Amino acid sequence: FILIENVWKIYKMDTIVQEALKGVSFTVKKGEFVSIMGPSGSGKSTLLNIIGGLDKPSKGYVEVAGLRITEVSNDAELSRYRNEMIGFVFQLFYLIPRYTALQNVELPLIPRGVPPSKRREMALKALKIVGLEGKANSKPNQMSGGEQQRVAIARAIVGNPKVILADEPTGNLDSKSSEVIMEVFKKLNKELGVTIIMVTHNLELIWYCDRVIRLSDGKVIKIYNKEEYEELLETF
Amino acid sequence: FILIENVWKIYKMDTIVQEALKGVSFTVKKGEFVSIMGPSGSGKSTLLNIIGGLDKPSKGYVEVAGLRITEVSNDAELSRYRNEMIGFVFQLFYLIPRYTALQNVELPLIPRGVPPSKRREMALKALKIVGLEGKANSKPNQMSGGEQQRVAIARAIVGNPKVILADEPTGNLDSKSSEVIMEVFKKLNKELGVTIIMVTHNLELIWYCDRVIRLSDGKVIKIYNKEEYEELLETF
Ligand SMILES: Nc1ncnc2c1ncn2[C@@H]1O[C@H](COP(=O)(O)OP(=O)(O)OP(=O)(O)O)[C@@H](O)[C@H]1O
Ligand SMILES: Nc1ncnc2c1ncn2[C@@H]1O[C@H](COP(=O)(O)OP(=O)(O)OP(=O)(O)O)[C@@H](O)[C@H]1O
Ligand SMILES: [Mg+2]
Ligand SMILES: [Mg+2]
Repeated sequence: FILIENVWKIYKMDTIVQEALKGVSFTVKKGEFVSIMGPSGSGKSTLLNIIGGLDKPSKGYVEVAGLRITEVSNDAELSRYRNEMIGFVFQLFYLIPRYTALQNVELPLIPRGVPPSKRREMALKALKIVGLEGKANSKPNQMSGGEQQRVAIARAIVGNPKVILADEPTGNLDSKSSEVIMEVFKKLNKELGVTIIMVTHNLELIWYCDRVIRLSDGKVIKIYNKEEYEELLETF
Repeated sequence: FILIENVWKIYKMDTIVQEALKGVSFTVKKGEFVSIMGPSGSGKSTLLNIIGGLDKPSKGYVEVAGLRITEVSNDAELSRYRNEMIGFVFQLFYLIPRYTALQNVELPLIPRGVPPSKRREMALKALKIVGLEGKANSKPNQMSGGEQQRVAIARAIVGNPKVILADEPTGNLDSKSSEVIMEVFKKLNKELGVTIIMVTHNLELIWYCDRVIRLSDGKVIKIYNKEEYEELLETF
């Protein structure tokens, strides 16, 4: 369903060349829940941005549901892919400061032509799912870090995406709020068959996943299935 | 050394009143390493911002090293307090996008009149301590989330502050990088006697602390000393 084939990402900055990804290849089946782990700077966000069509690889390609997204040159087609297929949770949230939580969550529905009253209803429902209907009219600077993160998650799920790409979705959340979010992802995955790729460094969240892909220094060094990572974690 | 007395913070937004802090009182001894824990939205960042003199309480006061900072009306005196006493690590980093990592870390030294070559030397040393001397000339958008967070930590420690206020300093870091940061804090605390107040929801980091202050819904519900929290964590 998602095919990542020999993906490289090389940044050239004046005198320095930074190889963020060095030939990453793996596949994700439809309806799988996979996590990507690895040290700070190992290339996790870069990889997720390329899978989400927000960035282009320097080499290699990515196919999602049969579409080779890395070779779509037409911006309109690429943004339609992103808008209809993908719900993206960014590591630094990227909420629009002058919009309320509700307006931020409605955003993905606008290009689809969803009428305003229906949009509001869907956005309020998504905010309720993450426990924040009370903050619907608050702006980002009127909310805590974890509340902003949960608004970003509500925005990612509001459009019923086929794929959720979540970059450290619980980095600013306490364990209770993290559990709420993981239960939301689990429900979307088990009941609606949503494919989920989640970057995290929180070992506690691995139990929700079918497989764990370990990145280090821009490369995949190991892929664990459930039995293998359970064995690994038991030793901790 | 740090006295927080009946601090309230009430936000009034059009029709809604949000009580973020409802009468918080505690003291921190000089050289203590304390952590503040609590659910998302419980008031941790609001409290830390008030202790750091970045925000004023609605009621109550805060004294640091004998200075009642909440009643200093002169902005210049308040910013001198902040600049000379406090190293602040923000939850969302707040690095200046157009400055390099090195320039961001040098910032606290400028109001003190530290000469440029000395500033660069001190900033590079702080970046080395957090493991990022290789990124000295990179801008924030050329770095990963965890790398930006570590630059923010380097900026907080570069001026040898007496007090470090760290808001979720390891939220975006993997366990190895988190350990590096905690060892930096531990060293500053044990060897230089720096007083540290750290907001976190990572239970693994509590072991570094002398006491844990639990906030919930804007109030202190419990303060644990080392024996008490060790007992609590053993049951986990
Ligand atoms: N400027 C503001 N205006 C109105 N309400 C605010 C403002 N800033 C914070 N709040 C509210 O005050 C409460 C406490 O916020 P605070 O940021 O201190 O929480 P927190 O404990 O740091 O949470 P987190 O762990 O999610 O970062 C939250 O419910 C938040 O919505
Ligand atoms: N625009 C850019 N220009 C140059 N280098 C970059 C750029 N973006 C990222 N990098 C570098 O590429 C490497 C990988 O970055 P990436 O953000 O993917 O890491 P990460 O695994 O998500 O880390 P973290 O866990 O800290 O978020 C890092 O060393 C980073 O400095
Ligand atoms: Mg990242
Ligand atoms: Mg906070």
